[in-house]
Amino acid sequence: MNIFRILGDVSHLLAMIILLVKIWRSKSCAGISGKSQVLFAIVFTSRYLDLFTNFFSIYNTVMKFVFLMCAYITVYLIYGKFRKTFDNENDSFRLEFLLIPVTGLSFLENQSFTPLEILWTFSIYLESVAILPQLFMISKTGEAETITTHYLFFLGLYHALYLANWIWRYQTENYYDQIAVVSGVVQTIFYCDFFYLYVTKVLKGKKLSLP
Amino acid sequence: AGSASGKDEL
Repeated sequence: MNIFRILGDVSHLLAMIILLVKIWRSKSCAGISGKSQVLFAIVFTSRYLDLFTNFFSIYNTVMKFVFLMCAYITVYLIYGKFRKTFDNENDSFRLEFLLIPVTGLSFLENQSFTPLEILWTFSIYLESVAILPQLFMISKTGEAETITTHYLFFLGLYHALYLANWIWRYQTENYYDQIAVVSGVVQTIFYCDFFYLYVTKVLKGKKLSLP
Repeated sequence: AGSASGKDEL
């Protein structure tokens, strides 16, 4: 395991913790897309089914378990405990526009036509677009709380670090996974516009608001 | 490329 991979996982974990702490402390999930969080819960569930079939390392098992827990607790806080603060009106992205193409593609383009492999592929494709309802919500309301932008920053950083990890692994182990790499590039591109706004506005102490 | 049993990444 290389430094990019570890830092990528830490960024990913940090993003999820930032979101949980934000919701918990403010007792509100205003500005958070419940749909994106449901998609992430589906992503982890369909990807980590190998918890039951393969053992890689203690690290791998523990992290998968923690990621699953974070995702489910977040969904519970949004649709359960703090549902009164949930901005249903602006969380209006049509999920079928993501789920139908992603499902179709995972059946067409995978490494082997087996249930676990198709579900893994589905989770990779879905992860690359799962943030779109959140970005759509921000573009619709025209603003995001600073803490929400920190969440998005660390989530985007995780994707960028994983790209570096794959370049490293390709150079040192000659390993690459085409499905993961292509999806990883796609999702990192989605964050570029946001990264620009984050650096030019949020880091200079301004709130992220769109003209 | 990794197979189903070689996916150690998260």
